[in-house]
Amino acid sequence: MKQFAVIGLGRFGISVAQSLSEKGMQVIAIDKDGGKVKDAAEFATRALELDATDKNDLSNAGIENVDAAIVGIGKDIASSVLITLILKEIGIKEVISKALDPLQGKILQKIGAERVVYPEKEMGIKLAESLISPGIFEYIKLSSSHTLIEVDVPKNFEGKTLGNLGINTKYGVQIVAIKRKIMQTDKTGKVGFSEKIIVAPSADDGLINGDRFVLLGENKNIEKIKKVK
Amino acid sequence: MKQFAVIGLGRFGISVAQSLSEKGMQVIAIDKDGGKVKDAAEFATRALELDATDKNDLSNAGIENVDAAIVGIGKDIASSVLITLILKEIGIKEVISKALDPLQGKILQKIGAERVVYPEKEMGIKLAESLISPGIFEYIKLSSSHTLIEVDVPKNFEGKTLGNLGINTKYGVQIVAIKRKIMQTDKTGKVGFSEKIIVAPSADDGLINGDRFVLLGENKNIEKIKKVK
Ligand SMILES: Nc1ncnc2c1ncn2[C@@H]1O[C@H](COP(=O)(O)OP(=O)(O)OP(=O)(O)O)[C@@H](O)[C@H]1O
Ligand SMILES: Nc1ncnc2c1ncn2[C@@H]1O[C@H](COP(=O)(O)OP(=O)(O)OP(=O)(O)O)[C@@H](O)[C@H]1O
Repeated sequence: MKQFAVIGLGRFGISVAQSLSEKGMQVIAIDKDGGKVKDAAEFATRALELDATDKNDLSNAGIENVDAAIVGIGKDIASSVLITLILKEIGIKEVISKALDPLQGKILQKIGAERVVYPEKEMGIKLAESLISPGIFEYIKLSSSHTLIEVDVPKNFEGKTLGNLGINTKYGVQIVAIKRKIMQTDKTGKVGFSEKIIVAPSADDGLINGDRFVLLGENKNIEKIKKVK
Repeated sequence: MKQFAVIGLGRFGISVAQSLSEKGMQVIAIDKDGGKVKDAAEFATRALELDATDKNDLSNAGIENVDAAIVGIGKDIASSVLITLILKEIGIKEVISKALDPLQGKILQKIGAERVVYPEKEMGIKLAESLISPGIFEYIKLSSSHTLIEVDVPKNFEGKTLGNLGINTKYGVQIVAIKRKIMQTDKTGKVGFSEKIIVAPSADDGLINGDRFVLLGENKNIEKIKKVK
C-alpha cells in the first residue's frame, strides 16, 4: 500500500489527495489553513494543520516514509521552494512540486524536486491536442517514431471487412482493436448504448458506421490514414 | 486548416494558443492586457487588445468562423461567464471555457459552453494516476472494461520468449508492442540510447532487461499481470 504526503491543499493539491485516496492509497494531507485541513479530513488517512516551512513541525508530521510528497503550492513561491527543500532534507525519496512559471520550476529542480508540474500549461497543451484531432479520443506517443491512437473509422471504410481493406499492407498500421457502440433497448423501451470492443480483430471482421478503431504504427503512416475521409 | 480564438491569455490560455500555433493552426489571440497581446503577437495569426465583455468589440474581432473558441479566464468569474455567453450569441460553434470550481463550471455549461476545463483539478487527477502506477508510462482507458497500458516487463519474464511465456493464454492480454532501449556509442565514444519498437511481436521475440511492453486486455486481466514481479 503506497503512502503519500500532500502539502498545500489548493485546487491542485486537494485533487491529488482526493484521487490518491479514492484509489485506496494512504494520504497525509497538510495545510496551514484549518478549513482546508478539515475538508481533507473527510477522506485523508491523516490531515494536519501546520506551517510546512517550519522544519521542526514538518519533521514531526511523520511523513519520512512516504513514497512521494506532492507540494501543491504555486503562488507562494517562497513557501513552495522552502518546503520542497525541507522535504528533500527530511529524506523523502520523491518530491513533486507544482510551479506556475519556468523560473520557479527551474529553482525547484535545482533544490531537488524530482518532478515539476505546471497544471495550467500542461492542460493547455492537452486541450490543444484534443482540439486539433477531435476524432481522436485517446492518443499515446509510443516513441518518437510510433503512435497509438483511437480514431473514427473513415466513411469510405464502412461496410467493408478488414481483409478487403488491407489496412495493414496499404497504410502500414496495425489495427489493435475496433470499438463499437451497441444499441440496446431495455424492457421499458428506453434506448441505451453499451460499448463493445473487438480486440486483435481478424480479416473477416467488418467495420460499420460509428465504429472507432485503435491503430498502432509509425507516425508518418498514422498521419496518412488520418487523412482518409 | 483549423482556426481558433483564444480569449484570456493567462498561463492556461497562452499555452493553448501556443500549442495550437506550433501545430500549424490559425490562432486569434485576445486579451485586454496589452503586454499579453504583444507576447502572443510573436506566434499568433492575429493578436487583439480588447475587452471581450464588450459585445461590439468582440463581434468586430472577426472570430465568427473559428472552429472553436477557448475562454482562458478563471479568476474573473463575471468575465468568464459573460464572454462565454457572448461567444455563443455571436454563433461560435464550440466554446471551451476554463473554470476554477464546479459551481463556475455549472454556470458556464448552463449558458452554453460545450466543454468546461478545470486545469488544476484535472492535472491533480492525472498526477495521482501516474503516482499510483509509476511503471505505467502511458495508459488508455479503452472502454469501461478494457485498458491499454505500457508497463515495465516483470523481472520473471526477462530472458524468455513470448511463445514460452504464453502471456495471451495465461493472462488473457494482448501484447501490442515491445519497447526496447538500444545502447549506441557514437564515434567519439559517447554512449546514448535510442528506442526500438517491435510492433505486433511474434512468439519468437524475447524479452530482455529494461524492456517495456504495451498490453491490451480486459481490466481484470490487466490488473492480474500488473501484480507479476
Ligand atoms: N507554508 C505553508 N504551509 C502549509 N500550507 C501552505 C503554506 N503556504 C501555502 N499553503 C497552502 O497551500 C495551498 C495553495 O497555496 P497557493 O494558493 O499558493 O497555491 P495555488 O497554486 O494558487 O493553489 P491552487 O492549486 O488552488 O491553484 C493553500 O491552501 C495554502 O493554505
Ligand atoms: N474582459 C476581458 N477581456 C479580455 N481579456 C480578459 C478579460 N478579463 C480577463 N482577461 C484576461 O484573461 C487572462 C486570465 O485572466 P485571469 O487571471 O482571470 O485567469 P486565471 O485563470 O487566473 O489565468 P491563469 O491561466 O494564468 O491561471 C488575463 O490575461 C486577463 O487580462
